[in-house]
Amino acid sequence: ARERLQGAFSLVNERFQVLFQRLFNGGKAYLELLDNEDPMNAGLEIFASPPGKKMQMLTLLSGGERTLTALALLFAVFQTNPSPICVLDEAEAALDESNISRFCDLVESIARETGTRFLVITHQRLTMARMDRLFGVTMGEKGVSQLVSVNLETAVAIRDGAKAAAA
Amino acid sequence: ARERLQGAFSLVNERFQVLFQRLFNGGKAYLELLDNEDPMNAGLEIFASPPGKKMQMLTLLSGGERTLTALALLFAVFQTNPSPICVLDEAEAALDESNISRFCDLVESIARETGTRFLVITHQRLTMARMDRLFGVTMGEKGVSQLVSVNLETAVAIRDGAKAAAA
Amino acid sequence: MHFTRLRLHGFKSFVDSTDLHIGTGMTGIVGPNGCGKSNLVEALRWVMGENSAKSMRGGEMDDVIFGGTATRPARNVAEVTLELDNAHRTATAEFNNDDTLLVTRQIERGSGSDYRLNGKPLRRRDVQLLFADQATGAHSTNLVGQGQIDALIRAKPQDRRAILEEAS
Amino acid sequence: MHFTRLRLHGFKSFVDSTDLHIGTGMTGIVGPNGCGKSNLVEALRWVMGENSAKSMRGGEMDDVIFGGTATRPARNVAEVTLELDNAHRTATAEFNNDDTLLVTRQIERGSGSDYRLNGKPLRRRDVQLLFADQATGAHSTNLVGQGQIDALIRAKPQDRRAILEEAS
Ligand SMILES: Nc1ncnc2c1ncn2[C@@H]1O[C@H](COP(=O)(O)OP(=O)(O)OP(=O)(O)O)[C@@H](O)[C@H]1O
Ligand SMILES: Nc1ncnc2c1ncn2[C@@H]1O[C@H](COP(=O)(O)OP(=O)(O)OP(=O)(O)O)[C@@H](O)[C@H]1O
Ligand SMILES: [Mg+2]
Ligand SMILES: [Mg+2]
Repeated sequence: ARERLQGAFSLVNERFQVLFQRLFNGGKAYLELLDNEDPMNAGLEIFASPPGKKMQMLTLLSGGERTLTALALLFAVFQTNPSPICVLDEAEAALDESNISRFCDLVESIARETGTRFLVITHQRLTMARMDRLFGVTMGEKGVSQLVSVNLETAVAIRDGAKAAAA
Repeated sequence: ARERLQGAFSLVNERFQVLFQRLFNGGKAYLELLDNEDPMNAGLEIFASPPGKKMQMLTLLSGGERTLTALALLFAVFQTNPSPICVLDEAEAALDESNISRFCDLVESIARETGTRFLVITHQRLTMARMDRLFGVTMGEKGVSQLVSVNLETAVAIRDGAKAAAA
Repeated sequence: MHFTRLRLHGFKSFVDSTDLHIGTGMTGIVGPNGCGKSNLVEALRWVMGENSAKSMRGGEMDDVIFGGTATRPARNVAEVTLELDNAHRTATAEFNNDDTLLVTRQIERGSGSDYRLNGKPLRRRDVQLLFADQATGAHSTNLVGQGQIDALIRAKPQDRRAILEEAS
Repeated sequence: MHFTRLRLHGFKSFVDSTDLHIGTGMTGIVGPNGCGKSNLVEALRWVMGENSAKSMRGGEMDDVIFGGTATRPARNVAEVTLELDNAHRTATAEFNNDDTLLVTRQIERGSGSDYRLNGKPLRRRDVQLLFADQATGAHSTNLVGQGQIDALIRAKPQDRRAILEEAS
């Protein structure tokens, strides 16, 4: 069991280092499995430095930097053992536009690589524009949700709560 | 002390009900001070129902609805005892565009009413457009922050991490 | 195996029967605050066997049943069905006999949840196993809830190590 | 009283001396991820007497001192100054003699923080009192940190009650 964990760890660590650099367009990061007497208590440590910055405590990272680091780890695990579905509920909310663009590149390449179907809930126009299809959720009747297939223009209008979109 | 708390409570509750309706463009909410044997242990309960929805557990509210409810309470307290400064670090991140617009209306009216100076950190174009002035924070030299006065167009470019903005 | 369709009926704000077709690649879901997007995500976790009412933002599991609005009465039953395309026969052995698998969970106010697979009653543990064999499940890292993306960063190193189990 | 200017020098990513002019109405602060916006907000809380390193995202208070980059060495001193316009003489009695109040906090690696008001040494407790009399302070609800807006909603009812103290 301990060997299997070590094996999984090496694969995930390798991928994490690559994905981090893709999301940050540079920088350096790696994982460490702090071996404990008791493998049940081994800790997974994360070390990350965005481009040009020193490696410091993970907690000092900004909101957007934490999201990118978390995404790199999440997808490193995912690539190692893909599943048929992946759902992201406003996962990119803290990102600025250039990081959202790299986030979308990564989601798209993972979708193509693993054949996984993605459900991406978003308020971001950039993300909507990268999706293969869009569904809008509306409440024409208050408190009652309805699902409707939409194009990009209607999606943005619905997100903005425009009355036109309820038609 | 108990009377003073009760007095503060009535004022805050009154304002909370008004601000909630302004932010939600309707709906109904109120506070309750659950009196305890021990006033040190009295609890402040929040009851909220967005327009057209039933009053349910607060935890069932959506991300954006929680933000609006929290803002209504925050500013109700603030109006009751204003201070010279108020800082909001990406407080409106979870809001869709029509709610951001109402959020900005409220911040502006409180600023005018109390003379408070607001510092609003934001990634949202709509919010930037409503500010009286804008400062951009950049890292032309990696890891080193610089502050620069900007107009709306440059602000959006900086947020998007555009190289042009670093000039 | 592919996830092909999610149907909701009486689940939270989806009181009327709603079909979400899960296509290939990336599907975007948009809408204003409070319209029901996260409710959709929770419906998927719920049919996979989520047993914590708190992680569904409620106090008890009955809270996922449509509670009524100013103009509509509450319901007493909520049902979610997940359709799986099993043409390549990659499902858990005992459930691997059909091209299409329909996993259904139904809850009735005051009397708990029932699970069914292609109409046949099933225990929650079997549903959870079916999805665990697909490297997914109500609590797996590939279902990222609202505000949960940095959970991995915030977690203690010991708790973080658990995700390596998902990778092995 | 008005808050008119915040100056940072050696504080987190603001290694070079930086002046933020706090004008009337609403001032927007923008920039890409990781550029230093939240660091600015923390500098304001810090000069007001914040004593928890954890709430500044560090392990110990020395972590707010510029730690160096790939191309610049670390510093050993960080200083933040907050300028207050006291023309209407609304400050706490013992500090109410000047038109302008300059509150400065300086930290030196390994030897802790010093506070000064218009050059005169001051205890942290006095700084906290000065701001408390203005219905503000490092922990008051009017300083909303990133991800903290729904703290009031998430809080236990007993803890929430504490904000009524701020309103009285
Ligand atoms: N059992 C229920 N019956 C009826 N309505 C419910 C029930 N449970 C939750 N709701 C409603 O669903 C709404 C929340 O929906 P949801 O969280 O999916 O919104 P959202 O689209 O994700 O919004 P946001 O963009 O703000 O995150 C709430 O307004 C709540 O009142
Ligand atoms: N002591 C320090 N010395 C040098 N750099 C530091 C120090 N402490 C923090 N930083 C850097 O400051 C950056 C974080 O800045 P900040 O949190 O202000 O970003 P932000 O502009 O708010 O970004 P976001 O939009 O993602 O929230 C981190 O990259 C971190 O490395
Ligand atoms: Mg949501
Ligand atoms: Mg920030």
